[in-house]
Amino acid sequence: GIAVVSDIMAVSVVTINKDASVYDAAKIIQDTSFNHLPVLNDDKTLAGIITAWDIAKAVSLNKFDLVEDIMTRKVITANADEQVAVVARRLDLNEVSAMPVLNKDRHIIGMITSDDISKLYARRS
Amino acid sequence: GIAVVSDIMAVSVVTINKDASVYDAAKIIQDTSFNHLPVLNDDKTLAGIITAWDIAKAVSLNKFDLVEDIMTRKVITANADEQVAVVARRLDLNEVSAMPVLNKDRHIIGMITSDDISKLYARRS
Ligand SMILES: C[S@@+](CC[C@H](N)C(=O)[O-])C[C@H]1O[C@@H](n2cnc3c(N)ncnc32)[C@H](O)[C@@H]1O
Ligand SMILES: C[S@@+](CC[C@H](N)C(=O)[O-])C[C@H]1O[C@@H](n2cnc3c(N)ncnc32)[C@H](O)[C@@H]1O
Repeated sequence: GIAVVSDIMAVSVVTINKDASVYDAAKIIQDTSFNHLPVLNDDKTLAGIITAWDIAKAVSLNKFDLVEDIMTRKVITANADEQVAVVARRLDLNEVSAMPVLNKDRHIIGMITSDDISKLYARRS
Repeated sequence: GIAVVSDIMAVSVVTINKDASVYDAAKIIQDTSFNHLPVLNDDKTLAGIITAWDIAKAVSLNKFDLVEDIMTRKVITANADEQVAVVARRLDLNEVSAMPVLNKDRHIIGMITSDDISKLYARRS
């Protein structure tokens, strides 16, 4: 059938709390090889997203404060039952490479990246 | 016909010299929104690659020296006439999200990313 997000998303998601430091975010990105970390409030709801690109921005601005100072607050997300082609278009339109996948309670249940979608193409040949 | 690298690669490539600073690399990554910068020797041949992920690594190691100190030297590349499916598999196997495209003289003629390949999937629906 048609590929949906839950077919290809990563289900173990590495997150970080908004009160963490930029240094902590850089350490997690290095340790996990993930480029994109959803940022959580204390009640585990989504507060934003911080990426390796944001760390590069912090370096260029010499601004090494808290994650919440350099994260992106308005997060573009996906649902588990959406078609991959729809999510691929959303990634492209918003010029981002990854999106948290949320359930109906807006809790994070996965992460989908352009790497995951590119892999689908690798299987086609 | 079957999609090849030259059909979807970016032809304007932003590069950086190996003697530049990590700060310079971070500034270029922020200004261009590219995550991956091929690093060139003075004779314009490929010396390595530096990415936003490497900048995050430099932050976590507190090591802000020259690009050549934190770049990856053994660069995984692609040719313009290769099938996209073959390149998508190479990205996946090597766990990287972008590759410089080289001509027969090993000069850079483009850049192909998992974002470019994911976009192909967006058009299929
Ligand atoms: C414009 S993109 C360019 C880099 C690359 N395409 C990527 O996403 O890694 C970088 C910016 O997009 C933001 N970003 C990444 N994923 C996002 C998402 N799902 N929702 C909102 N912003 C996101 C990051 O916080 C960062 O400020
Ligand atoms: C393991 S990847 C993980 C992050 C992500 N997948 C990416 O490529 O942006 C990060 C490391 O791969 C390296 N890298 C990225 N593209 C590369 C390429 N085409 N050839 C060799 N190394 C590359 C970077 O220099 C960095 O040290």
